[in-house]
Amino acid sequence: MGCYHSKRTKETPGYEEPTVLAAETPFTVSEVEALYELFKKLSSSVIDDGLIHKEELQLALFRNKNRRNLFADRIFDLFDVKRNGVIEFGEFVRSLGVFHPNAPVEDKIHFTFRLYDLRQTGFIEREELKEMVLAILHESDLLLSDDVVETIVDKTFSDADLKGDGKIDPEEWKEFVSKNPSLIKNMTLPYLKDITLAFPSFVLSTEVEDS
Amino acid sequence: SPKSPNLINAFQLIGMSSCLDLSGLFEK
Repeated sequence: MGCYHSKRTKETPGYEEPTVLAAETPFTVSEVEALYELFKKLSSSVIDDGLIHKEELQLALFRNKNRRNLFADRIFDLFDVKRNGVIEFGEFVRSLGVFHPNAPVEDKIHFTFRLYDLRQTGFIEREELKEMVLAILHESDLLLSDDVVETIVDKTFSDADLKGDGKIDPEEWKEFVSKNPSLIKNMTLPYLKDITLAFPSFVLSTEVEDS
Repeated sequence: SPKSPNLINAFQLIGMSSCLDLSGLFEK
């Protein structure tokens, strides 16, 4: 009962039991099973090996597997907890759990800190902030003079760097986000509450894709 | 005052990146 895909899942590298993942995340067992449907779709879109490769994340985000982007790289790196170049099912569910509407705000703040700490020094540094600003301007085809960019970066950095030591630490980041809650808006995906409707894993899939 | 009174927060600007909106993962 309820084991119709157990044979297939046993063969999937990195597969973890939904009951285990549900116990560690805000998801129910049914939601984890629904996420497995999404995971299968994403992890077979370029290389059908049951693992999400960077190209597959890029394809899902941009509809283009070759389009690279600083932020997509950082998202991939944070999801790839084992740092082995692929996202396994357990990593996918645990990472998406942070984006659940019921996930602790602390977890969302921590995730964004790690996202913006590009060089993983334990601090968000001014150069990293400028690099990210330049990346979003490039991505958006927005043109701002270097003077304007410098002014924006300086102002934001001085607002966040309460200790004035030239770097933003996790404590300062938490304080800054509490004053600017919109900074973690992207960290909540309402879709995750309806994931069983979008991917009804309880309906036996025919595995036949429309093209 | 010569200073710009309402500069956009750099992190808000960064948050506008489409890559940081993972809702694309759920699109059919």
